[in-house]
Amino acid sequence: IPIPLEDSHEFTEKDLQFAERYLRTHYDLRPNPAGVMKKSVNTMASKLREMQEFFGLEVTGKLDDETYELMRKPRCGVPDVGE
Amino acid sequence: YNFFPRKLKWSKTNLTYRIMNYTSDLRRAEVDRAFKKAFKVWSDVTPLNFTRIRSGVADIMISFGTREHGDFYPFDGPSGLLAHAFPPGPDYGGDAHFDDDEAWSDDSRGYNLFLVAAHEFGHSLGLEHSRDPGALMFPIYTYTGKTGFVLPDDDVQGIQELYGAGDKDPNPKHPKTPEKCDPDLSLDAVTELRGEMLVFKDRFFWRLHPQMVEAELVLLKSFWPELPNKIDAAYENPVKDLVYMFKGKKVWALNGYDIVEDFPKKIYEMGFPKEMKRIDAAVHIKDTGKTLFFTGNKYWSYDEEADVMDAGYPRLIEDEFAGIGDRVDAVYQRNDYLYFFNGPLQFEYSIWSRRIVRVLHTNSLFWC
Repeated sequence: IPIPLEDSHEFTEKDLQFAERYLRTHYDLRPNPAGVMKKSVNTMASKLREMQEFFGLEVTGKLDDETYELMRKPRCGVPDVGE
Repeated sequence: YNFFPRKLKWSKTNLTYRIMNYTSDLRRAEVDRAFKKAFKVWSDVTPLNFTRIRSGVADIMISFGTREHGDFYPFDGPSGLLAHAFPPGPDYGGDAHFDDDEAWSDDSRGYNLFLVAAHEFGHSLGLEHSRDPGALMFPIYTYTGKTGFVLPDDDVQGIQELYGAGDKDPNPKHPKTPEKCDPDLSLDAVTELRGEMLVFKDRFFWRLHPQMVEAELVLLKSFWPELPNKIDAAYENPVKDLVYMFKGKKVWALNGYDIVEDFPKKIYEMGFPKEMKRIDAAVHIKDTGKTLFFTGNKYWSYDEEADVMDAGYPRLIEDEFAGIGDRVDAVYQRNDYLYFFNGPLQFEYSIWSRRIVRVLHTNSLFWC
């Protein structure tokens, strides 16, 4: 899963799948056709930046503990941005 | 606050709602009451009226469901997604769905149905999510306490931009979220916590990371649900890795997110006079191991090692800290300086030379 990560991260595959699903649900991340990995990393980074900016977190475009912890919080299912 | 694209809204003020089914977590009457109360949150501040119908198609159809429940936006089991709603419009428009894999309650247990419903009906009326962590329309759930809910100002601004104001607002004082660069900013308390600085104001605190300029604004209850919505004072004892928070005659000891067993205690158990009503500010001096407590125009010194109030106190603040005024809102230590907050000003006091060396704006704490 093309999610930009801190080098020291300890996320499992399951964590990354959760994060991707979260961005798809709330930040309109579009599933990319297989094989277009490079572009999707940028898309993922830009969606992470959108989320971090929305919640006033440090905008890194990378999945870090703070961002992931916030993703785990109970919330409304309506997207935070866009259509 | 935010709106949906094309600023979707209802073109009429008389709206209907229908409760299609019920959760088994609450009695029907409790569910009815929660939804009615949730609609009143919005009708109190707009010309909108909500009428319940029990058959046919209502503008806002309310239902409980789990996982895939018919709208291609599946729920996800316990926690995570709690509910969702659709912006104003025909058919699905305005409808609100609640995940019945959640434990719904009418108090702090599980998820409070009234609070979630009031949020979802905000969507049904045309509000998108707000970035204001104090707003009802903030996307993350926080139980804001059992005292009467008052719609925050951010939400009122948003909904009134769509529908205008009503003529019967029973609670016109809607809580505002503090602005960190407000020139008149005053504080309730300041403490360190494991290297971060926490700055308390009303029901919020800002988290200041040493390496970051931007402070993150957080609802107090989203970290510590059992704490009151506003505190008087706080300090960290780094040796014990505990933060103490004070409100009125009570003190809580916190280890990270957790409240230490046997707390809250009464402040007189620390050695304060029984008639003491509150503490205004507190700071732990690392070098001496003493904690200073400020109340009114006096201050006390507490020996953390011996867990006992030092003899010869209280003393007048003016005698030791001349010039900071006879009241302290908050105080913290940084290197060899104490920073005393009094309204919109902070006084930088040199511990070494025992005098004030600078007077700053309170909001300069946030690089404003």
